[in-house]
Amino acid sequence: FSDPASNLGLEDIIRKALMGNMEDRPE
Amino acid sequence: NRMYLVCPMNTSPYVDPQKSGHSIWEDFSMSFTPAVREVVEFAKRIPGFQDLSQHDQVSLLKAGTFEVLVVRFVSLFDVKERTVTFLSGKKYSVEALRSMGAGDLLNSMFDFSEKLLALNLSEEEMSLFTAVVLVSADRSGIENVNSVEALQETLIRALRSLVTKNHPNEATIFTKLLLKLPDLRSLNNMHSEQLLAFKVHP
Repeated sequence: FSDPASNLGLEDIIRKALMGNMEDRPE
Repeated sequence: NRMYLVCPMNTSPYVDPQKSGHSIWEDFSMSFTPAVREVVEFAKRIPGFQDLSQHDQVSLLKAGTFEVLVVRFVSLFDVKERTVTFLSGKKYSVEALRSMGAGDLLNSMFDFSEKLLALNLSEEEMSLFTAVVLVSADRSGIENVNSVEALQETLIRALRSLVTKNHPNEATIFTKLLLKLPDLRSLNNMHSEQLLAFKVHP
């Protein structure tokens, strides 16, 4: 549990919220 | 056997002792998720944010969401009444929250809220300041530091211009605002420590 953001599931929420804009974007 | 969750991103600080740790965590997550989504929507509206790589957008949001929420929800901390308003709208006194285990972080949140509100910023200034908080090139895991730095500098210039225009007789406001950035980092670190403790011992 060294990463508080992952700890909260924050990354998952953020990625899902951004996804609409990111589907066609390259990394 | 923690019985309270003193974060105002809950509907209430009281935790049902019948619920499992997992269930408590799920409820907490459901409670703060809309606020996190709002931060993402806010980020998308920052000119230039969506031109950053996907990796860097996620990294900035992961690192900065708590700080953005602190700024956005500064009014939940009523300095005069010494109360904190939770998401349900119900207010809890500092003394009550302290008896539930709230400590230094609560005091620091009040200090921060008091100082930020004292600057009497407009909605536009607060919004631009929030963008500056989010777009920080020194967050961990940033791949394209130059791009984030360029956007950060543009936002800081815009904030300085707006604050100088709106407060021509208060030359120190812009400096005071920039000095809030390390304060927010400090709050973020304190909050992370509490989160870690909670997750390990829910």
